[in-house]
Amino acid sequence: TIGMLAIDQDGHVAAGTSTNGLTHKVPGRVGDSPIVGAGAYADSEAGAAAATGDGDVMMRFLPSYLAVELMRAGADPSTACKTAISRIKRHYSEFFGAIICANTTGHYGAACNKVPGLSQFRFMVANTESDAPLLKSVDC
Amino acid sequence: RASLPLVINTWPFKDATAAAWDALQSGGSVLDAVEKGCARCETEQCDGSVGYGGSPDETGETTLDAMIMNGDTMEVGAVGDLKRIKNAVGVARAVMEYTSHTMLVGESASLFAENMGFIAEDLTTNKSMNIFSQWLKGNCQPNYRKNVFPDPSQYCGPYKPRATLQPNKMRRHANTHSHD
Repeated sequence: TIGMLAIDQDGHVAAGTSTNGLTHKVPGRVGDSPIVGAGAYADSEAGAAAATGDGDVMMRFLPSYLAVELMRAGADPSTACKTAISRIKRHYSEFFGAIICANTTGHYGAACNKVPGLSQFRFMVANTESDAPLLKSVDC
Repeated sequence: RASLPLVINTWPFKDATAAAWDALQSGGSVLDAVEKGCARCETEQCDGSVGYGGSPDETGETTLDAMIMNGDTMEVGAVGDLKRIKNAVGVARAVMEYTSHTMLVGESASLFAENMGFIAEDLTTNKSMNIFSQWLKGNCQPNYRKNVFPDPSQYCGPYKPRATLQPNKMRRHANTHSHD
């Protein structure tokens, strides 16, 4: 799955996702990616967030919506992301998942849940700081 | 240090980031940037978890999910369980721009896409067929069934519901290679 956030210099914000979902899923199964507030959420007054992972679990907690609302209340993107992850972890300690967050000033962050196979989450950033996209990572 | 404009995306899909950034730099909107970035991953089948030819379901079919959201207007376009159309995020944007709905799913979403000019094509590849056939040979493990018989941790379907429900102790199977 790819989840993407874009913010232009005028503060317009958009978010998007695209995935082919879980392998061997039951036919008809839809994951979190296309569910607004779960796979992604954008509000030009607060910022945007996008999630990836075990969509069957993550969608139940609307992590992208929660992260944007926390940023609207003044949380920095990293804190907003971590809080969204810990909300899920409280119920599903072993869930596989990660989230990226960005606010309207161009600050960004990410968080993930540490499980076997996911101890570090890598994501891409492009802004005026460098010509080419930068590979970033956070420890889970 | 923060700076605008900004593009950020999950996973190390660098080409997608570059496609979105180029869209912004050449005067495109943030919607254009997100659509072009996600579409690049659909074309490149990013790590097998995006686009055609990946993650076959229990019948061997690849289906796609996508959404796009405009933070200025709070408009959303989304598709779920999309069949036969490769550009899922493009269809999601078409839902947003050519209907007043938010989400279309399944076969009907594919017919909507064809009516809006998207090309219908097979989303199956040798790779996805191989993933599917190996799975069948391995007694359909893992799968996402529970409270059914025959025992889904041992056998393929078809399955029938059990009379009694077991407490939810299902091991979850999402991982780096199979996730949303």
